[in-house]
Order: sequence, then structure tokens, then C-alpha cells
Amino acid sequence: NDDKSKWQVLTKNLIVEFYSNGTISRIFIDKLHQSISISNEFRLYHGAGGTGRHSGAYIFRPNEQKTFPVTNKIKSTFFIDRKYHIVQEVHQQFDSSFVGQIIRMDKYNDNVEFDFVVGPIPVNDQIGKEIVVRYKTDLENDETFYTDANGRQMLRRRWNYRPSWKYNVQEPISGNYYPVNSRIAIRDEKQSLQMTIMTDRSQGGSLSPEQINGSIDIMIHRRLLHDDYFGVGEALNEPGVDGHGLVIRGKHLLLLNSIKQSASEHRPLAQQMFMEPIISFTSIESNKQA
Amino acid sequence: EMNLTKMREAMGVMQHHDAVTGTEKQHVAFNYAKMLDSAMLQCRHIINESYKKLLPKSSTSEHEFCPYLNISSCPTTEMGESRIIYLYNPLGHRLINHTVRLPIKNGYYYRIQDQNNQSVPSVLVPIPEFVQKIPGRKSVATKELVFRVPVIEPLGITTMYMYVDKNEQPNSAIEIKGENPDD
Repeated sequence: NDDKSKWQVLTKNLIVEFYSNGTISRIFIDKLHQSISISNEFRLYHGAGGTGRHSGAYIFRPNEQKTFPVTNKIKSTFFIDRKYHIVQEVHQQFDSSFVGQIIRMDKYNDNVEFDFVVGPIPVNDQIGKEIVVRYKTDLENDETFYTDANGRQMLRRRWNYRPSWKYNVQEPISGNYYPVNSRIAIRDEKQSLQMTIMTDRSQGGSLSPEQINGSIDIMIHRRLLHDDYFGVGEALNEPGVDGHGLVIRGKHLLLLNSIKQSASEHRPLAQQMFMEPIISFTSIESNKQA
Repeated sequence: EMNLTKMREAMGVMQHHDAVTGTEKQHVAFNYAKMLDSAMLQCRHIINESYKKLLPKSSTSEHEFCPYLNISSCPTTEMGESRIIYLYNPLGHRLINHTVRLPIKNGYYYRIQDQNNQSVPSVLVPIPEFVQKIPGRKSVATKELVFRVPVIEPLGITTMYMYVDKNEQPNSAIEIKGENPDD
């Protein structure tokens, strides 16, 4: 790239641009001659505790109606295979030791993979925390987003709105969270662009309360210290293998395409994600195998 | 049939509302994990039996599966020994240019060949520290061997060979060095 402060990585039809600190800044769609600005960050909610209804296994209920940054400082390393173009990835280690991420791009595919490791969530301050990953863009989605219904049709969701009754908002954040079984998307009708995030497991997702246009928040990990009194009888505080809290590793695939083309891209990709080839090894001698 | 039924039964239990939503008690969650793992073992046994029917009668070897690949760990590939790798595509459509990542240990040279003994380009990428330090990960792998499989047919099996050498070969995997953009 001519601008030495930025790095550009090519996929099949996308150009993904990074700032010099390794954070994602822009995606260009080559065939459409369009681009969007984009950022990706980890943020957290403080789970409701105290004397009222707690945030817990059954309900997501933040203490305050806002998120806090997990971390600001980041150490990034680029791994670019300039010979075979098999590997193009950025390893990001955040200054808080409990979050790390690899962003992968592939010359033969048009998705950007975010492979994250989160945990154990620190709770030394006796505050339960719920971690979200945010994809913030300049798309104009008219406060509307789409989530899948068990991998079937995409359902239209609107901020503070229910299609069949007048919605009186009591819980501005959790009242707008919806199940995301395999994907969540926002559309910009004017630019005819759709950003879809594919998840590798069921999660919760919404628009970002701090920017309800152009952003997607997906909850990826939770650690809470109180029971929510809905029946489970214990706090959502998984010990993990060493008793210090659970560590999760997961991935999101980001797709950016025209609204018209999006479904033909995310539908086969969802199947591919859920039914990834199985690798097995054998000690059979190669001549017998042949 | 009995082995398959074990997975059917486990999946039946997992469709209980608390397993779907994650609202079960912790000791129940542990039990669900145990139940699923046990059922998956039975299914692997079925796959092994199927292979035995396809392969020469003299071959008695068992397949090793890689259930820890999600934390970049695989005891079989990390031993520093050559292996045959099978990739099964459970999809109803072709997989093109599928990327495979195998955790490996340092100190050896690795190369990949396809079933026609043609060399397949491969690279070595470090496993980041935040992955290596995942609690419970008992692995000597510090790098991943990455290569592409050009085509896996629908419901098809593709065979690749992973060769481990003590000395560098002309087609050994290239190590990708990290670049710090601020530098």
C-alpha cells in the first residue's frame, strides 16, 4: 500500500485494510467498487447483581445500559505468506491477558475469519462480566438487523420494536438481544450492501446500544456471580479445567457483499462451518493404502 | 446399530431445554459433556470398522481422530512422525481449496504430498501464546502446518501424506516469519 501506515491484504474479491497497530480499518469490495469503514473490538457489560433480579443463566441483564472496553492496547504481528498465499493472518494480543485474536484472510475465499480466545474472565472485583465482540461500520441499516431462526429463514429485527404489539421498553439492552444460531446481518439498502457475521455456535446478538446504525454486537462469553432465581439455583460461573474460570475459543466469519448476492454466499458457508471436514490419521503403510 | 443408538440417545437428551440453552446446573453440564464424548467414541468405532472393510484384510490399524484441534492440539501429529491423513467431506457439495491446519512440534521439517505423490505447498505458522496458554491444553505443538487441499468430493475422502524429516528437503514447509507493522 502507498500509505505506509496501513496494510492491505487481498482475498478473492475483498481488500482488507489494517492500521499499523494491526486493527482492521476498511474493507473494499473489488468487484462492486465499494468500501466500508470497519472496526472490531471486545467490550463488556457488568452483570446486574445487588438486591434486584440478577443477570444469570436464564437472563442477560446488565447493571448499566452501556458497555466498557475490555482493553485498548494491542500488540499485533502479521504473518503473510508471500510465496504460496496459503496464510494471511494477524495475531492480536490485547494488553488484558484474557483476550487474544487471530484475523485470517484467504486468497480463495471472500470471508474474513476472526478466531478469538477469551477467558478466564477476571472477577476479582466481585463483578460478573459479559463479553461482547463488536463489528462497527458506516453502513446505514435503519435500526434494523436480521438473525436466523435455527439456520432457516432470516428474521427481521428492529430496535425497540415488536411487529405484533406496542413495545414498552423496560430493559433497553437485553430487550433488544435475539438468539443467533448461525448468523446475524445488517443491510444498507441505499448502498445495497449486506454485512453478515457467521457464528460457530449459538450466541446472542443485537445492534450496538452505543451505535444502533452500522454495528453488530455478539455476546461470546459470560461469567456471573449470582443466581438469577429462574430455577437453576446457581451462578453461571463455569470453573474451567483449572478451576479459575472457563476459557472459550471460537470464530466468526465476516461476509460483505451486495444484498442480492449475500444469501447465495452465507447459506452454503453455514453448512460448511457446521460440517467441517473431519481429519483422522492412520498408521497404515502408504503402499497398502494406495 | 447399538453404537449409533448411543449417539441418538445422547442427542435426544441434549434436546432437553436446559442443554439447548445452557441453563443446566454445572454438574449436569459435566455429565452432558461426558455423555456426548462417550457417544462420539462409539461413532468413531463405526468409522474404523468401515475402513477395515475397505482396506486390505491384513491391515489392523486404527484411526486416530483429532478432537483437540479447536485448541490447536493433536497428540498424533505432534509426535514428529510421518502420517497419512484422511479428510472426509460430510457435505453434499465439493469443497475447493480447503485449508487444513495441523499442530506440530518444533525441530523437524515437514512436507505434504497428495495421493499421486505430488508435492503440496505448505507453510508453518506459530501458534500464538494466548492459544498455547489455554488452561488444560497439554500440547508440545508450537506451530501449525498449513496447507490447502484442492478438492474434496461430496461425501468423499481425500488422502494426504505428511512426511517428517530431520533434514530440510526441497519441498519442506516454509516457515512464515512474523512482521510487526510498527517496525
